[in-house]
Order: sequence, then structure tokens, then C-alpha cells
Amino acid sequence: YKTFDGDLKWDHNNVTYRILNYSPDMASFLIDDAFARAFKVWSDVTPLTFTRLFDGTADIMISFGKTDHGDPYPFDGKDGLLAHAYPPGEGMQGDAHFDDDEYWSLGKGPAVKTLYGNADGAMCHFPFTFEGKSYTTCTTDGRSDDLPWCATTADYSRDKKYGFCPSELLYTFGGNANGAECVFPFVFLGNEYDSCTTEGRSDGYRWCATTDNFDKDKKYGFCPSRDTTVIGGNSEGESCHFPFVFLGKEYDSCTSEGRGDGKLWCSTTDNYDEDKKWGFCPDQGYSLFLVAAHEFGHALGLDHSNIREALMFPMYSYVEDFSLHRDDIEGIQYLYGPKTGPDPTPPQPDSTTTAPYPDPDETDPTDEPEPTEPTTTTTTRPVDPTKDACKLTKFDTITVIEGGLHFFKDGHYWKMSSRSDKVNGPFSISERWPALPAVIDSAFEDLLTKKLYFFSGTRFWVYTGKSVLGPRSIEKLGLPNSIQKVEGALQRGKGKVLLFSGEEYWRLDVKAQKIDNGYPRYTDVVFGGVPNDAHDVFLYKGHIYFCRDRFYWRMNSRRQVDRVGYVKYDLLRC
Amino acid sequence: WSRPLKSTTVTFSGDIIKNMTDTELAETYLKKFGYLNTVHRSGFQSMVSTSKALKRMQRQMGLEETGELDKSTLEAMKQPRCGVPDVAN
Repeated sequence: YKTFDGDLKWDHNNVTYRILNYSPDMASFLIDDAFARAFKVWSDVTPLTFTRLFDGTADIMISFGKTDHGDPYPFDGKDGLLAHAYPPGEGMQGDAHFDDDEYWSLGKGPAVKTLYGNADGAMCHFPFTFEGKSYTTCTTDGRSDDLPWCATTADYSRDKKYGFCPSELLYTFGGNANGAECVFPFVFLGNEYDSCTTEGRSDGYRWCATTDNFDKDKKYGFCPSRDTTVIGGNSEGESCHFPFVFLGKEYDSCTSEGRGDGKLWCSTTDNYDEDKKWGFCPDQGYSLFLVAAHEFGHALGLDHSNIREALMFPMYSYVEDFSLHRDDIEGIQYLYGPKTGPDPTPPQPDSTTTAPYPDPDETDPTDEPEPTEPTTTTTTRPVDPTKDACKLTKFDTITVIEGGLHFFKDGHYWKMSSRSDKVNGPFSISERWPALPAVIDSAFEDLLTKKLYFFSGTRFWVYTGKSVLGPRSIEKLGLPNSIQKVEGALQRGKGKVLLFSGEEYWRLDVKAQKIDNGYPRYTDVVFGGVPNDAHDVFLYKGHIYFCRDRFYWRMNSRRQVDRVGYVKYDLLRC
Repeated sequence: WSRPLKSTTVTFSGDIIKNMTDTELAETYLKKFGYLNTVHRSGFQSMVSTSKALKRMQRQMGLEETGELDKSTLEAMKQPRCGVPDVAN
């Protein structure tokens, strides 16, 4: 799993949400329910609670929209992008947007909740048979009032259980008419309309007047989609017309003819060649529940996972009996902790403790126990004092040992005492660490054991005081033999160290002396904004330094680059 | 077997034209989801080649990391998905 840069999570557990508008594809009751179940996915495994607001500003504002829907990231018509959401924070942060050029369902074809009839609002059963014919959609067959209906069991003739399907002749949603049904014909801007229209709107939603004159009464509502309604195309809300003529041939059902993407479409008049009116045929649709659960994961602070079975994997796939993957649970609990008992009232973190740093690689470096000042410093005589560190442009490696910065180059090292801002040296590497070669690629002090790890080429040494273990091959640690050298080392949390090489990094469990699963990762994917070919990486006073040539990029504990500067002037104090 | 009918491709009015070449589709996808031309807050522009960007996308999607625009990678790019970039910035 991944979380967003900069520790993005809600600073409260009682998160609020508000549904700003609805899709015509499903009854609003079904949409409310899908969103509530999607939030429950996350509240089941964390102390979070989700409260729905019906006005004002909520943390998570949910809306449907098409193509350009009011933020800098337009949707793209049917399929492709399904939805997006913003990480936690103020304003648009935390909001979730759903592409209404998609066909929203429960993932297995039209989710049609019936009204009236004698089935107490049961869902349509598709297919069902009526008078010997099989139906996979609602139908007006058998009725003279053009009201679409369906059976709620497989065989109407046997069970006689039925209900009416969503239709603007029965109800509308949104608007200002409290769900009243359409009145046809109605007058709008002096013109008469016999059906729902998108006229007068720029968002492509179909509406109608609920009196015979909108100009006078200003009463309106949005038209629910019939389950036979086409999706997208240029006939939003119309139904397929069968048979229809296309390129001179007659079609009795949806076809993918004429398209390169294999999508099923139909004409909404009897002759496409003449009228060019068309739309995509309703397919299985996308599960609003599954997509919403994914988007709410983003709105809570989770980024995409690379585990294919995880909910936070970027690609959509329908799952019948959904349950959160372990990876998702670990990710969300990393941010908010586990569910705490029946009535989650997690202890509010007191001001001294810092919120868990949002990433498995990281704990907030400022949490690291600062290395204690050395009680006995090993004084080694400086060699050739004319070797001036300020004349060097690039060091073999820089690291912190016993609390002070150490600069290594060609068999020598300089020390910056953490007390005085003055660099001392050069000293001879071999005098203090006789087993080491002249060129050190990287080094780190294990903060728990005070052991010193030195890397040169594909070998490494471990000094404990004056005794040394090594050289040993870095493959012993589980690093691949493709690595030429380790260029950076970054202590992360208790007993974890990130080892950098090229554009990637691995996490070493120091105690187990093994690389953890799930690595390598790309440096610039996790540490955005720093060079991905830094020749040195180290931790110093709670900041992460990435060095390349004469420069360093400094990253704070929220993984934001907060300074770019010169090694020579800022670190060596030349 | 009869030879497959030569199906005519028609431009549908109102269709959000997505007739792109595979390369265009790949380029658009890699940029849209943060694999290519990501500009960082610090202004650092990481210049990643298309092949490297493809490898990263293949790793994210659990595909074989060939760095090539092979069939399975192209298929993955055509799948419905979330609009949030995979490489955060």
C-alpha cells in the first residue's frame, strides 16, 4: 500500500460526508446505500465514523459529473476514467467525483428497484418471462400507459409478482419538485417538450417540468434513466429503438458494428443512417459500491496499491463477495490505527506524541533517538592538514557518526562536530578503521546497537567499537547481485535502514540482516522532488539529504523538499 | 470459415473520440498517471524515458517489466480505472 506525501490524513475520527447530486442510473435510495456500505468498509477496520450531512460543508463532498465537471481533471466519457478523489484536507481535498458517463449499477447489470406494484419495492429479476417471452430489461408490453414494469421473480405468469421500473412518468429526483413526476407536454422558454430534455443545462443531465409550464411555475426535477436507456452517445436518456437500420442493414439488438472498440451501441430511432441518433447499450455497469469504497480510500489518505487483489489497486474489477485485502487494512490502520472496541473512542494523541508517520518505510525521522554525544572521542592525528575539505566538490560519502557529520574522500575523512560548526580533519580512514578500503560508497550508524556499517562496491564491513566483521558480500543482506554499489543509507524507525542504489532503494531489517519483502521501490516515486540518481543519501538532524555533485536536496519529515543548497557552504560551513 | 466481414468503422457524432494509435494511447496514459514528465514541487524535473516509465507502470500493475509497449501492457492501459495518478505529486 502507499499513503500520500506529507502525512495527509484526517485529524479527527468522526468524518462527515455529503452527497451533492445523484446519477440517473440508479434510484437515489440505492446510491445512498452504496455509499453508506462503501464507508462501512473502512469504519469496520478503524476508529473512524462517517456521518452524513444534508447541507453545509462536509469533509468528503460526493458528486457525479461528466467530462469537465468543475475541477482541473476532466472525465473522459464512457469507460476509461471512472472516478477520482482527493486526499484529506481543506476545500476540495477529501472530495470524491464519479463520472456519470459511466453506467452505474451494483456491478451485475441494471440494478432496478421497483416502485408500487405488489412486490414491496423488490428488485427486478432479470431475465423474467411474461406470456412466454423472456425479458432482460423492463418492458411496457402488456400495458397501454407506457409505464415500464418488470417481474420480481423469474416467471411472472406463475408468481404474478411485479413492480414498476424507474421512469420519469412515475418520479423525478433532485430539482425542486420533491420528486414529483414529469408533466408532458410542458413549456420551457416558449417551446413545448414531450419528453425529458438537456436543453438549458451544460452538464448533460436530463430534466423535465413537473407542471405544464416551467416558464410560469419554475418547478422541475431530473429524469431517472430507464434501464433500457442508452448511455453516452448523443441521445442521453433515450431508449434503443428496435429494429433500426445501420449502413442499410436492419438490427434487432445492440451491435458493435461500426466501432473499433467493440462496445455495444444502438440507434434511438428506427434509422441511424438518416438520424445519426445513438448511444451505448446498458452493460453490466460499474459497481458504485466498489468504486466508491476505492475512492473513499483516497479521501481517507490511501494512495494506489500495487497488490492486484487490493481494493486500492488502480484498475477496476468486479468482485462478488467483497472483503478488504490485508494490504488495504494495513494501509488504513497505519494511518488511523485499528478499530478500538465497539464504541471507538481512540485516545486523542497528546501533543508530545507525533502522529504515526504515514508510510511503512518511514517513521518520522525526528522521532529517531538522536545519537548520543560521544563520551570518549577517538582522537586520531590529522594527516596532511593542507588537504582542505573546502576544496573538494564531491565526497565519496557523507554520514552521521556519533552525532557528527563525517565526510569521506579517498582514504580520508573530515568531522563536523555537532557542538561547534567547524570541520576538523583530514583524518586517515585506515588509522581509525584499519579494515576499510580508501573509497567508501556509503555508511551508517545503527542507532540501536551503535554498530557502524560501511559499504564499498559490493562488499560491506560492520564495526562494533574496534572489532570488525567483514568484508562480506552485500548479497548476504539479500541485495541483488545486479547492484554495483550502495550509494546511500537512511535509518527509518527502529532497526530499519533504507539502502539506495541507482534509482531504487531497499529496506534492510538490521536485526534480521535481511531485505524486507516488497522492495525495491523507485526513489522518485516515494521521495518525490529529489534527483533519482543521488550519489549519497543520509539522515541528519531529522532531515533527509539527497546529494548530487555539489548540491543537496533536503527533505523534511513530511517528505517535502524544503531546501536545496551547497554541501560546501551549508554543511561544511566553508 | 468465411473471411471475417470487413466491418466499416463509422465516426459517431457525440462520441468522445478515443481513436488513438497505441503509442498515443500509451503516451497519454503514462503522462496522465504520473509516470512521465512529472514536475515536482521543488521544481525538479525528473526526465524519465518512455521505456523506464513503462517499466514503472508495469511494476505498479504487476505486469512483466519489459519496458516495451507489449500486448498485456496495452490491454491494461485500456482497462477502466481510477483517475488518481499512480505516481503521487
